[in-house]
Amino acid sequence: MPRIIAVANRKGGVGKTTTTVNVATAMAAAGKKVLVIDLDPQGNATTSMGIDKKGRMASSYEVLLGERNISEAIVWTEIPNFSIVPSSADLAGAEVELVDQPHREFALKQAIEKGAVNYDYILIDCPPSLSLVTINALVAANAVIVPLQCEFLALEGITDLIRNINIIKKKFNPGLELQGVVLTMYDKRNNLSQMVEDDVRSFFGKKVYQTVIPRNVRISEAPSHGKPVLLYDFKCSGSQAYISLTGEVLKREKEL
Amino acid sequence: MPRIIAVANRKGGVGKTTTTVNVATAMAAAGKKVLVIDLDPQGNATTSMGIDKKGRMASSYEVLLGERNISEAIVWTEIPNFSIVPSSADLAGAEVELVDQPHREFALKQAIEKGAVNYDYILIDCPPSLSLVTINALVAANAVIVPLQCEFLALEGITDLIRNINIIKKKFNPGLELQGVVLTMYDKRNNLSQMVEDDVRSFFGKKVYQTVIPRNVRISEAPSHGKPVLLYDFKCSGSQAYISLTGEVLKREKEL
Ligand SMILES: Nc1ncnc2c1ncn2[C@@H]1O[C@H](COP(=O)(O)OP(=O)(O)OP(=O)(O)O)[C@@H](O)[C@H]1O
Ligand SMILES: Nc1ncnc2c1ncn2[C@@H]1O[C@H](COP(=O)(O)OP(=O)(O)OP(=O)(O)O)[C@@H](O)[C@H]1O
Ligand SMILES: [Mg+2]
Ligand SMILES: [Mg+2]
Repeated sequence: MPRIIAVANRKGGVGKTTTTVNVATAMAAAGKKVLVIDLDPQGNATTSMGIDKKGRMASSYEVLLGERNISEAIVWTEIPNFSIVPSSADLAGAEVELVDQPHREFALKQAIEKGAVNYDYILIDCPPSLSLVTINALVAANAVIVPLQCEFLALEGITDLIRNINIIKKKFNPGLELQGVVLTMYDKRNNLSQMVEDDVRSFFGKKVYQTVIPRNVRISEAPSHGKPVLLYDFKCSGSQAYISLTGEVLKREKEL
Repeated sequence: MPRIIAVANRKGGVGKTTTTVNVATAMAAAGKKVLVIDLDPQGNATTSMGIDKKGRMASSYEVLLGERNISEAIVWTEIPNFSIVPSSADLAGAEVELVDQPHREFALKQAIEKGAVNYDYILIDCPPSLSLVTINALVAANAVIVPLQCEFLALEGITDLIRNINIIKKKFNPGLELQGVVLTMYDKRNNLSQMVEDDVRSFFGKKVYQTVIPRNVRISEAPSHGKPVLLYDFKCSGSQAYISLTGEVLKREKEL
């Protein structure tokens, strides 16, 4: 069975998609067989990999509702060892449709077990909410990576998120672990970033990765070229940080 | 009846809360009686105004579910003419609880009509989703302001959002208008911002406000002081931009 990692945070725009896509790319480059599941109706992970969302027979929506086997939705990317289950706009309706289903929290876990077992890692990009869609990702996952933007408002929701992860662990998924918290969009020009880093490290201790992702315009340019920043500009500070982060993620995987 | 403006965009971290809080503050300073409704379970608007979320008898959650009259949830802020309905973490559960209610899309509209009619303006801060909670805001609203971050990924979801606004207009709220699109976090140091601005103005034309909100660290520092940036640092570029934006918003209100 693959190791399944959810990348989650209810706060919006903190780097969930960017982290999912670039950690997956670095893992694939390290020879791991990786599948990304795009669970966000916006489909930013799908677009970031240059995959078209329209005209697909199956997306993460049909997989979540059990209408299609996950193997029918999997698409190759231009990167060896890296496949993706694209999202679709229909996913916005999944919440209301899942509510009345028995075992609604286990829909994704069951779908993965039925048809996506030949991977080393599965990374799940979550939408900015704690809805049933995100709950499905947390129930299916072995570990969670939480991107945390170096902003005051981003700090606010983090204890709520950790509490919810623990509720899911107790009720549905005893094996779920917080693998780590990664600081993103760190801007060395302003004191706020340093303040947030100090706060987060004193609160979460070793759970915080040593690697901090800097604010780097090459990262935000990359999606318009349909490529992860690791392919768009390998030498930039953003790419180097994601390579270093992936090293830490893989090291923690061995220790867990 | 007050004019009701929803501030919405499914994309996360684009400046919805920052726009809500600062436009409301500038309106209050211009002598308008303003109520902000925080519909985001994260409660960033509530915190940005220095209001404590815990220990409240009533929040936007109880109001939405019809358990409390909105007048019981309204709290004064330190700014004259500016009141707020705080959010609470319980709001995360509102989606599932609203699903089976008759007229579930009209819950907020009915709550406002029952107890919040003595305002000039009501601004609603929406969460980063198109869930029933956001739909309630769009059904109750006369107009929508869409903050659009100057990033490629933020462009991607905008046509989806406009399509959804038109669906709500047709099915539930014929009076709903897109008041305008405001470009946020514009960074003159990188070309991406200029590219996004050119794209957005050619696509949306006059709907885009002339005022562009610059990326400005004073804006992200203000919430840690429990104040809108207009009070935290009146002279900074962020505050001046929000004052100018509010002028445009009020001018468009007269013309609608
Ligand atoms: N380190 C960085 N430096 C500069 N820009 C970044 C960085 N990380 C992400 N971005 C940009 O910031 C925006 C938000 O990032 P991203 O979309 O990955 O966040 P998210 O948490 O997935 O958002 P959402 O909550 O909408 O799903 C994107 O436009 C992205 O390109
Ligand atoms: N013009 C700006 N310049 C610098 N920082 C900004 C600006 N506007 C907002 N911010 C900061 O960026 C972050 C995101 O803004 P905000 O929380 O207002 O967005 P949002 O769309 O409400 O997010 P969410 O989708 O999570 O509700 C916050 O930390 C905020 O302080
Ligand atoms: Mg995302
Ligand atoms: Mg917000």
